[in-house]
Amino acid sequence: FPGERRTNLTNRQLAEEYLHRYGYTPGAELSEDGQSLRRALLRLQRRLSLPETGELDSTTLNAMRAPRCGVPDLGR
Amino acid sequence: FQTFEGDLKWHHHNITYWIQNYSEDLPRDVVDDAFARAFALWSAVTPLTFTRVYGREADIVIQFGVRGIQGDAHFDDEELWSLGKGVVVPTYFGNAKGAACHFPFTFEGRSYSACTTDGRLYTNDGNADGKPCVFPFTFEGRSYSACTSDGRSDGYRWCATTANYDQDKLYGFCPTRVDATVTGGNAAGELCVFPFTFLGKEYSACTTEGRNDGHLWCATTSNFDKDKKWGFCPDQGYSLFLVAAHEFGHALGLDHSSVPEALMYPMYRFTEEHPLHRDDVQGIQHLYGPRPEPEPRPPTTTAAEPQPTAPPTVCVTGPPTARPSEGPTTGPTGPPAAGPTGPPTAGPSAAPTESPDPAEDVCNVDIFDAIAEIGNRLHFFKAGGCVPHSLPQTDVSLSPAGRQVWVYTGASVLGPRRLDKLGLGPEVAQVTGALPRPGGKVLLFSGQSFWRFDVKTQKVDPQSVTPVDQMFPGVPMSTHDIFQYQEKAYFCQDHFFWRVNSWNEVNRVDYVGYVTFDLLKC
Repeated sequence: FPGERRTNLTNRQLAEEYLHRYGYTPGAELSEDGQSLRRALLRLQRRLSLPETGELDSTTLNAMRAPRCGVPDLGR
Repeated sequence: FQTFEGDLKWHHHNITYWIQNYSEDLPRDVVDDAFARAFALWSAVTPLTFTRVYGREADIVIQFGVRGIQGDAHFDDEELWSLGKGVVVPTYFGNAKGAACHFPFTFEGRSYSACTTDGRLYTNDGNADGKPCVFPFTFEGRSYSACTSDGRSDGYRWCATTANYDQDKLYGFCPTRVDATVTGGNAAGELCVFPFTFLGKEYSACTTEGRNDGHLWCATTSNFDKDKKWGFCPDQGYSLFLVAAHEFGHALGLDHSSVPEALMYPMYRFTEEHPLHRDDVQGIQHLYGPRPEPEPRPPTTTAAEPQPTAPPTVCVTGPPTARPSEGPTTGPTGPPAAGPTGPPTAGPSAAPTESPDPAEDVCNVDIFDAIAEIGNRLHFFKAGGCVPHSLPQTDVSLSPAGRQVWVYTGASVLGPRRLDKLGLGPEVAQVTGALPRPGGKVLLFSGQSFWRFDVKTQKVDPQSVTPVDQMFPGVPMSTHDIFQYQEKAYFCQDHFFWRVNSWNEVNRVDYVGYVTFDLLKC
């Protein structure tokens, strides 16, 4: 599995890295306005059948920390 | 379910795969077995078949990712010795090419001074070092089966023999995951690679019973109460079988699923249940359709179908007397009856269809280790401890029950004769199979070796004893049935068989499958 999650990331850094790595955001950085993060989180939550809150809640964070396949969820 | 954009699927059904390299963490036969079972999941619900090959022409190439290579090593599917997690240093003893070890060198505080003949590295304090201990293993005539930390102050643990911790423990170091409290002299802490035996007890399962910290214990199946205090189960481990089945789903054209219980859901989820969810089956059949129905089966016989177990071997040297996959079969057939004194006509099920009544003499249930047609005569080999009533009895004082062979000539039965008469010494406990060879020779197998048997003299050449893996690389060492069918050799272990094909005198495993599905077409 692609290693254990590096623990020194903040939740937001963890989320940005995860959303980029698995195809939910085109660029690595999300704009500061929070809208792009919200949209990307909604896409992730829908794809993984998680509660669609658009928030970086504990359910979503736990899912981001769970061991998973390295193949992206979106994109070619 | 989701498939990949575009028409990303195979347009032929006989898919081939190549295992390009292995991981340090698991024995090769465990890896081979996990991959064979992972492919079998998908072939069971589609028209796809999966054949293992050994080269780049394969459709699917499986490679264990490697990190931190030192030097310019090139992997040519040779084993590399690990010097600690994730960093490999190639040795020059026939393993990976590239930067050889320049002794002495120090790595992670250990100085290495030499290679041994089996590729292990020696540290300068005379202990072998390098690979984690995968139990059980034998080194320099000693069998190692557990780890211990006693006798050390630096926290490392040693692979130890069960016999004597004092002088034998200095060998390698153990893959410590979590140091468990050692109670009652048990070893502790390393992964349980099932099944294994320790201090005479067979360990084969994990349990969380009796623990409140959620850790699993390696336990014997017989008595969880007093035996479970041994080592740790791979509770943080991952099932290579499940991971491979998921990744093979991608290799067949499936993308991730949104159904949390599906195998193709992106997150890893351990399950003892059948891994394919309805969603996975709908996805793969959307790409390839369902598995074609087998030919209509003849009405099942009234007798209860014997449990599909590995049948005793039938090795046919002349024109095959029975072709299980041709013509209507009426279910399993026993060896040809040979009149009143002939071998039993029991079906080929190696296990009795009903457990024999303990009161009844179990000799009525005929269990043979191997049945081989040698020189147009069927040889029935039996190591068991009793002589079936249906076979000619002998003066028990002459030939103690066990290690016997009956020869059926079509009209009568000769025997039993002891294996010693064939030139097989007492070290040969049983014959597990036979492969015909040109020139009136037959290879007789027992455990991890085979002998060359001369049909004319009815004797083996005692000098011909050869390790199985020397001539048949890639088959498991502990096969219990070996036979030849349609010019290919089959090595059976549990539910699986390894098919060996010969190209220009070189034997290669070209298929691994299920005895029931792929061979007996059950």
